[in-house]
Amino acid sequence: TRKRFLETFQLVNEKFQQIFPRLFCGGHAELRLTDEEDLLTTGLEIVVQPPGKKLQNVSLLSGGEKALTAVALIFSIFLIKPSPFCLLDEVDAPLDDANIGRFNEMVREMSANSQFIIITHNRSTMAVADTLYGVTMEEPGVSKLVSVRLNC
Amino acid sequence: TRKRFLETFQLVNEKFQQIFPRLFCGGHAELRLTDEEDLLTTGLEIVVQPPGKKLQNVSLLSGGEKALTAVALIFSIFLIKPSPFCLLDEVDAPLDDANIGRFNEMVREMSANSQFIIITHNRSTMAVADTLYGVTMEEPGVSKLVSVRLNC
Amino acid sequence: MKIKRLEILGFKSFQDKVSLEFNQAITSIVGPNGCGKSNVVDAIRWVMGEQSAKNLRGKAMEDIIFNGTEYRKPLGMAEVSLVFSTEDGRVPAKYLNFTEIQVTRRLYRDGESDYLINKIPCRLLDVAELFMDTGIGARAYSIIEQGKIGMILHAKPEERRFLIEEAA
Amino acid sequence: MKIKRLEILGFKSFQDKVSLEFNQAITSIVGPNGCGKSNVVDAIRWVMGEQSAKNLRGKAMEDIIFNGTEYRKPLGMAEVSLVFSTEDGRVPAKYLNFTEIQVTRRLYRDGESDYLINKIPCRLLDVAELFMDTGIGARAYSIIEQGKIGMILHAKPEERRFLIEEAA
Ligand SMILES: Nc1ncnc2c1ncn2[C@@H]1O[C@H](COP(=O)(O)OP(=O)(O)OP(=O)(O)O)[C@@H](O)[C@H]1O
Ligand SMILES: Nc1ncnc2c1ncn2[C@@H]1O[C@H](COP(=O)(O)OP(=O)(O)OP(=O)(O)O)[C@@H](O)[C@H]1O
Ligand SMILES: [Mg+2]
Ligand SMILES: [Mg+2]
Repeated sequence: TRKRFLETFQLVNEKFQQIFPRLFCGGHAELRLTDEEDLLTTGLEIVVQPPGKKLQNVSLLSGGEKALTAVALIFSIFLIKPSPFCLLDEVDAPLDDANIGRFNEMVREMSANSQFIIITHNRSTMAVADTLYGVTMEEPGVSKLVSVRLNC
Repeated sequence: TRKRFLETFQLVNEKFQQIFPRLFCGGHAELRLTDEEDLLTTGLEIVVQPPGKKLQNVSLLSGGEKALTAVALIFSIFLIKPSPFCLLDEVDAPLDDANIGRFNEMVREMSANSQFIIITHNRSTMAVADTLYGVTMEEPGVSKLVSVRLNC
Repeated sequence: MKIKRLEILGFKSFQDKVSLEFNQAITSIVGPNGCGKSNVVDAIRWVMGEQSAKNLRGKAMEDIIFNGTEYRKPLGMAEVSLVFSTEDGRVPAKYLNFTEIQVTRRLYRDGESDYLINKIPCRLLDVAELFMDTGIGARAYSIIEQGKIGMILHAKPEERRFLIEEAA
Repeated sequence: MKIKRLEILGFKSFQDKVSLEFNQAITSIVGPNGCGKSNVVDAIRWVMGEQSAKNLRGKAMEDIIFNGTEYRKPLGMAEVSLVFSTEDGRVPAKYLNFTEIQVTRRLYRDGESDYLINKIPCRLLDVAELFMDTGIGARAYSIIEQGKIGMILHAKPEERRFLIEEAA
């Protein structure tokens, strides 16, 4: 399993280095093992350089940059070993319109191979969906479903 | 200071019981001391009942309900002992349009006595502002300010 | 296996039976704060075998049973079913002659709990095996809960390795 | 005392001097992800005396000095000034004949650090006293940082009491 961990790490890292610049419209990011000698306990470090900016501590990134970086990593793992479905609950909340646009483009691409279920308050994310389910509480405390079918 | 802690607690609690139903359009919430005997170490418990719903663990509340409850508490403390200014960084991110509307109404009221500086991605929150500052990075990594004066 | 349908009855804020069809590539769930969207995510995690109430925002597992409102009484049972289609053929041998596989979980207020596959009672172990064999397991990178996306960057490096482990 | 103006130079992403007027009741700061909005909040916390780099998303305090970009060199100093108007009269006696009070903090890369009030060098203690006497202190309930609003509900009851303590 040490071997499998390393192989998976390298595949995910390769993918992450492609996915990040797509979501950030440039820039560069990669994963690093904190201890390459000890694959059973090594940690996973994330190194990020948004387009045009200098390489700095990941902690200094903005709220939206951190969220988008995490999305890039999640999508990279997903592309290496897809699950049949992916459930995203309001991951677009800290993103600005431009980043939401690139995020949605990527979801649409990946939905060719997996089902995506996305919870959102954002109108442009809703626009990407094939089916929209509205959850309402006409009667307080009791959830009801209203289905709005967008595409066929 | 035990006496002052208790007095402040009671004033804030009273205010919280008024502010919460305004932001939630109904419902009921209050603060409780976990240990009324020991005012030096007692904790602060928050009890919340959104309109029409039953009293349950605060943990079961939705993301938006938790954020709005926290805003209600912050505003209650602020009204009891106002600071000259209040800085809010994207607190509206998890809120839906209706809640953002009530949140902004309350900010406008409170701005009679304190200056508010609000960072947001939300258009209706921007609409409440007297002055809008746009921060941009035309050149990557270098922040520039663009001021858009809305009202006078 | 692909998800076909989710049926929720008595789970959290879903007093009345609710059925969501998931036959499209991208499904979006929308609605006001507190109306039940994240509860749908909790329902999926729960029917897939979530054992910790904390991971479902509760204190005890009983918290996931519809607790009533100002005007309605609590229910005595929560039931969630996840229905999969077997058309892509990636199915364990014993299910090959089924067109769909329905996984059901029930919880009663007295703590009694049932698992069913295609309406036949089974053990949690059978459900866990089914999910493992079909790769449907609720992997950490396939369900991102509300507010949790930031944890990946704030986590310590040692805490992040599980993401690679789950994909390995 | 009311805030009049914030001047930022060399702090985080503000390489060039930036001046924000705060003479209105509600000021909103907007812009794309990563453009510097929260850095403005950090600048205000910093000039008010923040001692922990961690509370400013840094590892060492040096992290708050403009670090350069792909095309520009780093700077050697960060300077932030907060200017207050004294027109409402709530001012410590020694400042009564000033129309404004300017608090300035500088940090050099070698670690050297300056505090100035109305351009006269002073100690951190003088700045802290000024803020305390005028009630401008950066109380926990007057600055809510990005992503931190949820902490209030997730905190343990003992961790929340400071909110009452600060208002008492
Ligand atoms: N066992 C239960 N019985 C009844 N209602 C419940 C139960 N558990 C949770 N709820 C209610 O469900 C609501 C939360 O729903 P949920 O988290 O799905 O909201 P949401 O649609 O995701 O909202 P947001 O947009 O704010 O994230 C809470 O108001 C809570 O009181
Ligand atoms: N010392 C520094 N020198 C140069 N750039 C810095 C420095 N410290 C932080 N930055 C940059 O500032 C950016 C973050 O800015 P900030 O957090 O203000 O963004 P924001 O406008 O709040 O975005 P969001 O909407 O995503 O929250 C990061 O990209 C980071 O690289
Ligand atoms: Mg939610
Ligand atoms: Mg920010």
